[in-house]
Amino acid sequence: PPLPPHSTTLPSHFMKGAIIQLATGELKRVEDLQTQDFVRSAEVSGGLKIDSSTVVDIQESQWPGFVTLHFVVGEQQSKVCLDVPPEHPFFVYGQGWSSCSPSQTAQLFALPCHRLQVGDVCISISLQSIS
Amino acid sequence: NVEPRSVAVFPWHSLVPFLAPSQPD
Repeated sequence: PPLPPHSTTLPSHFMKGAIIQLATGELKRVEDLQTQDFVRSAEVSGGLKIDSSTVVDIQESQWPGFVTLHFVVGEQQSKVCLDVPPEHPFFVYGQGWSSCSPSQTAQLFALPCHRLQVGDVCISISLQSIS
Repeated sequence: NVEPRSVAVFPWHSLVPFLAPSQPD
């Protein structure tokens, strides 16, 4: 069987007010980040690229208290599953922070979130392929 | 006296998942 997700506690970088350093050196609060901040950071960081990861299914996880998110990732449309706690925020293109349980995200991190839904396109990163 | 508090700064890439697509056939 697959290993359980590593932790039920998320790092505090999702806490409202957390200071985030972009690849350009600019500092922003997590709640102020915009799509362009991620896109620009990936452009200047080298080695990393931003992928569009579309949520195609959201299910209860086999691990209690987790949800399983199914994505299709990047140009290759690769299928990737991720077990996360429902309060885990994802950054959706053109929308901003979104989670399966915006109320839990607000409770734990005070971070305003939309509800993550099937069809949402999230920002993810992968290694830039060398061709 | 109030001691200055250190502020944690997190890198941008820690906020988004690393989803490595499987290699194409």
